[in-house]
Amino acid sequence: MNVFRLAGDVSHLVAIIILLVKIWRSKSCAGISGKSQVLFALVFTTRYLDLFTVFISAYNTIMKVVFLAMSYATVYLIYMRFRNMYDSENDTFRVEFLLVPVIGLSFLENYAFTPLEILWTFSIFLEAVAIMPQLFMITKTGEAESITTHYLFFLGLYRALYIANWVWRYHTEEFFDQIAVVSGVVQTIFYCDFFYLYVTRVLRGKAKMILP
Amino acid sequence: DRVTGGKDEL
Repeated sequence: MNVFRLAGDVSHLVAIIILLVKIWRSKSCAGISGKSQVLFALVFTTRYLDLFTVFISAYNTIMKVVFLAMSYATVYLIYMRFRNMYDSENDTFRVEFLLVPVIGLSFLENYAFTPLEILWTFSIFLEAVAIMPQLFMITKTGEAESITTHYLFFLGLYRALYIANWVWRYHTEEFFDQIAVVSGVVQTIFYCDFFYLYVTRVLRGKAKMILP
Repeated sequence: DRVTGGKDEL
C-alpha cells in the first residue's frame, strides 16, 4: 500500500458517498445516469468475486464490501426508491455499444483463460467506459449540478491517483499490471475534458456547470 | 509481475 493508492481509494469512496448522499438528501436522481451506476455495480460485482476465494487484508475486504454495498444502494435509489425522478429520456446511451466490445476484448486480452480472471479483466475494461452514459447525459442536457460535478471530479481523480500508484509500484517493487494500467490511462483520459470544465467553471463558483 | 490469486488493488 502506498499513499497514492490510499488517496485513490479514499477519493473513490468520497465520490460514491457524495452521489449516494446527494440522491438520498435531495430525494431525486435528476441529472444522474442510472445506466452508469448499473455499470459500476457490475464492475464491482465482477471484480470482487475474489472476496469468496482469497483473503488479502482486512482493508481490502472491507473496502470491497463497502463499494459493493454503496453501488447497489445507489442503483436501488435510482431505479426503485426515486424511480419517478429518474431522467430516462436523457439517459439514452446505448450500453450495449460498451458491453459487446468489452466482453469481446476481455476474452481476447487477459492474463489467464479462467472465469475469475476473465471477469476481472471484464471489470477493468468496463470501468474505463462505465462513465460514458453519465458524460453523454451531461452533454445532452448541457448542464450538471455542481454536486454531480464534484462526484465526477473525485471519480476521475481516483484512477489518476492509481496511475501514480502504478508508477510508484513499478519503481519500488517492479510491479506492473499491464491490463489495469492501459485501461486506467484510457479511463482517466476520458475525464480530461471534464476536468478542464470543472476547473474553469465549477471551481470559479458557478452554481452549476453549463457546457459551452 | 502481478499479484497471483486475489488482487491486492481495488
